[in-house]
Amino acid sequence: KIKDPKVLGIDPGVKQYTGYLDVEEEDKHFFYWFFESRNDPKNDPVILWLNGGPGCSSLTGLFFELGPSSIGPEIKPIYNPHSWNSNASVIFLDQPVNVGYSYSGSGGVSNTVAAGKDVYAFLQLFFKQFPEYASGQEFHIAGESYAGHYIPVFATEILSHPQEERSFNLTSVLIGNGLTDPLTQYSYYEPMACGEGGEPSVLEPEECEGMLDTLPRCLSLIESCYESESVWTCVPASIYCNNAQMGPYQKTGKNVYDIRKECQGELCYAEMKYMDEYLNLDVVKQAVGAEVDNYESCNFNINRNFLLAGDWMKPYHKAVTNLLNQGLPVLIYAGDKDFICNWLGNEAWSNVLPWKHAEKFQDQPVKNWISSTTGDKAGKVKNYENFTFLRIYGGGHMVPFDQPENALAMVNDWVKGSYN
Amino acid sequence: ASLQNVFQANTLLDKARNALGLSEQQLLDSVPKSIQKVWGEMGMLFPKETAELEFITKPKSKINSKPDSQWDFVVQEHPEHKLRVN
Repeated sequence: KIKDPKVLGIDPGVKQYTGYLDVEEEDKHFFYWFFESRNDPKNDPVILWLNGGPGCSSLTGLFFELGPSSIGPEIKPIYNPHSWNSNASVIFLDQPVNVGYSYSGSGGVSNTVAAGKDVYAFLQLFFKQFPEYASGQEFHIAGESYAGHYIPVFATEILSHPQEERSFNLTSVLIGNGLTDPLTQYSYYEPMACGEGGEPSVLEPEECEGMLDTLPRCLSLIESCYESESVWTCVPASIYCNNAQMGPYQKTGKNVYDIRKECQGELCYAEMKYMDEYLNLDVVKQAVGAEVDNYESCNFNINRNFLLAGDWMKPYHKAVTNLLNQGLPVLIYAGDKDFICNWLGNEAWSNVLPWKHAEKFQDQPVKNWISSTTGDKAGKVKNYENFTFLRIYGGGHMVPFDQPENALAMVNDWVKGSYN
Repeated sequence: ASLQNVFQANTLLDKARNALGLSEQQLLDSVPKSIQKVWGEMGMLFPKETAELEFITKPKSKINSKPDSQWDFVVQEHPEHKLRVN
């Protein structure tokens, strides 16, 4: 038998499950890690957490952002008192295949939508095996960055199945520092990098000028991608725009995930190497039943995957319109120090998103968000009915890493139903 | 550069076409001239990124899969999917 993951001491007090969802015919195997709520798992909600990339493991969310422990320089767990399983059970899922501990013996998944059906199957089987977590508890999907593509698709997939067929209910979705409406969001790299996002400019005036000069061509390529949604127009859009709009900032050596910092190491955070080392320890792989011999936090092969490059610029915000019109609560939150999925772009697309109460949403005042754990003015919030945009002060791309108390306040308030 | 460009574009488009299993004619039918030109330009403007494009995701190196008997639960109630639980 594989050992109990509890032996690792990540969260010794709670029940945990790890394992794989196997898609036999396609030789795809998705790794997951479940932690029960530290509070009251029989009543607390369940959250599925997805990281983006594309090609980054959700175990980065576990060990670097919001999970029960982080990994320190001694390559040992450090207890996280602000873990998101304080008042909810949390599932971390590595997808698409060849991300983290997930794998495929053959060529991998090349676009997001194919993974949607697998995620639905995973949830069906998980809650069939563990009905004690779907006996009245609510279920939310949360994620960040490229999960801004995944989550609207996965939620649409789930809601496309009749309620009576499902072994679980979807209560809401949360997208943090996401990429969901590139046509709107790509106009906000220049303002964010050039002093209009709340931090001083990190580029010279002529570089800002250069970004503005290339923007019309970039937007016209994205528009072609929106119209055709064909890989032939979408791949050039992502290559052209990412070079033209992100290139100047990247050349400064600044951390694309936090405009206040320099980029250190392959993923811009030197501390991230500790969790890589930890997840490659045999004792860890044996305790969780990992079936790959090498763990990487981000698989750049996938990030350079040609079809995902085409996926990048597709209009996934259209799926958000449908979710909102079906009444599903949607939270778009953004740490305001991130460049690569910055708060200006996320605020902008939230404001222009067409849905049945779009005008009323636009007319709502932007209020101070008071964190329920610290009592601080921790950001700005705008809400109408089931749609909320939240700017979080002092957060980078990975808000729970920079603002752990306020991130926990946000998720606890949200899953309790305080959508405003 | 323009000569190189054409080869670059063709190479890249051919690689993409092969990845999608399309014939030459299917490609010409589905990709307007204007877009073929953009692909050529892309190869010239961003040779590194276009050269790095991966057309299939390479499978993970070594896999040591564990038999169902080593897992605490194995759930097979979904047609093509199986859940293994530790």
